[in-house]
Amino acid sequence: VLETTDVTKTYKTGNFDLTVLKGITLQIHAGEFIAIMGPSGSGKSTYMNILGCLDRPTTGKYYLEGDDVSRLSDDRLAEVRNRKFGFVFQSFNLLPRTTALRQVELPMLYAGASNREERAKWALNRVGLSDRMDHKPNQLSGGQQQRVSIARSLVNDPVIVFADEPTGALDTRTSFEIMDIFQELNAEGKTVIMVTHENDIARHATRIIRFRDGEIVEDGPVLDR
Amino acid sequence: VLETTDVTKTYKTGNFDLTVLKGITLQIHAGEFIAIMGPSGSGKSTYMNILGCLDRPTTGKYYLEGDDVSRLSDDRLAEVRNRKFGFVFQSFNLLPRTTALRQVELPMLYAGASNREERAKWALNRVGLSDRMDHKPNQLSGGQQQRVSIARSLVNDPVIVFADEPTGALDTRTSFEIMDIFQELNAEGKTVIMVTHENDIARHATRIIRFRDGEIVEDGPVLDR
Ligand SMILES: Nc1ncnc2c1ncn2[C@@H]1O[C@H](COP(=O)(O)OP(=O)(O)OP(=O)(O)O)[C@@H](O)[C@H]1O
Ligand SMILES: Nc1ncnc2c1ncn2[C@@H]1O[C@H](COP(=O)(O)OP(=O)(O)OP(=O)(O)O)[C@@H](O)[C@H]1O
Ligand SMILES: [Mg+2]
Ligand SMILES: [Mg+2]
Repeated sequence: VLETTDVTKTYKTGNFDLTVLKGITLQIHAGEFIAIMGPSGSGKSTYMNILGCLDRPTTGKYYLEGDDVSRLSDDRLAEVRNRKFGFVFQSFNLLPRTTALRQVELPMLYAGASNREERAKWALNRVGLSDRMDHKPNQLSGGQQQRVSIARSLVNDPVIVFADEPTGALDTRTSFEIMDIFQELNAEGKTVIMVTHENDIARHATRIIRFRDGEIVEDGPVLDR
Repeated sequence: VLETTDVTKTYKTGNFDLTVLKGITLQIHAGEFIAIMGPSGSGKSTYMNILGCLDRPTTGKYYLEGDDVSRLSDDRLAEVRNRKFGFVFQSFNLLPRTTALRQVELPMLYAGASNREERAKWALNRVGLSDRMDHKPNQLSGGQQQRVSIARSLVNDPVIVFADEPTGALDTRTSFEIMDIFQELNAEGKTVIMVTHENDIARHATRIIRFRDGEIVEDGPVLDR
């Protein structure tokens, strides 16, 4: 389980402090499929990055499977991220001169996994990109780049997938195909934490949490999926 | 008016040629608000880039206000882009270590315009970013970066705005505010050519053109806007 207690995040910008998260207290249990929604600038990515151990809160506590994250060493944190988490970043974060196949192999390289090429091909096929494996990012459409990012998040068989706007660049049909993948992962017991602006997409989750101005204003189950 | 006659685009990738546009013949008249839709990878951005003189077709003709674009010098093309066109790129294309205010001032610098700071502030205010002018891209949310890109497309008072997925990173309310801006521009006589995956967004246009596998499969007015 992931639990944050009164997490705040403040950025220092020039003359003043900008408090972006204003006391987030939340529990996410294993096996949930969470959709985080809210206006642009409301703190979703900031909070997601904290949950994914890519950033630290300014104040407050974050417990990951009972461990206080602030007490974990950087090595331990990197290990958790590499072995347990899969990330789909809002900006995709692909390497500029790297083929789709290599992009997807990369997390496995860090994790020392075997069968890297086979698994990368499987993941790319799963997101409909079998015919684009040798393309570099500047040879891929926007939606194709996004899907490479999604494939990359899947290959280490993560316990938790963090997906920040995973369908923003996708047409409706491809978006729903990606949601099928996430629902399959969730049916296998994996936890999926997704940020989305699209109601149709959020409805694939089991629980919706709404942010506004750095606070949670709504938290409840998805009805009528 | 913009007119393409049997435009194709072929990329050479390793062992074979990938034909992405397979003969696009299309007229776009001044004052139209076009929404281009279609599945991921169907050639929308490729075609948009040709219309915006950022790329050239492999074969076929492109007439811009009666002039054969292939006969225009590079200087002339750059002048047309800088003075007449505004671009919202699918990947935003912001400069990494540059404030929002500077990003938006930049096209005016190239065009030799006056009152750059004032106009940039106006454009940023118009997209709801008055309070983020001094933020660099890594200090902006995804949707805020997109809006900086939109503000930048407006400041040279373009005759034609090319907007490639301008609302993909925006929440619904902010998306509709951006559509209000584009409708205002259109009401002033400007031409807007937008790629979008979202039906709600496309309905703000006056005409929808659908791509599939590099061809136009549908072209008609928006009814019941
Ligand atoms: N430089 C390139 N080299 C090789 N193939 C390319 C190149 N640029 C694009 N492609 C391919 O051309 C096709 C069309 O790309 P394009 O970016 O026009 O699609 P799109 O319709 O904008 O898709 P999306 O909705 O995902 O943004 C894609 O299949 C892509 O892989
Ligand atoms: N490094 C930073 N320095 C200063 N301000 C920042 C920084 N990162 C984010 N912000 C600000 O914090 C706020 C929250 O950003 P965040 O990326 O969490 O928003 P978001 O909810 O993901 O929005 P979007 O839907 O547009 O992606 C924004 O107003 C943004 O300008
Ligand atoms: Mg975000
Ligand atoms: Mg595109």
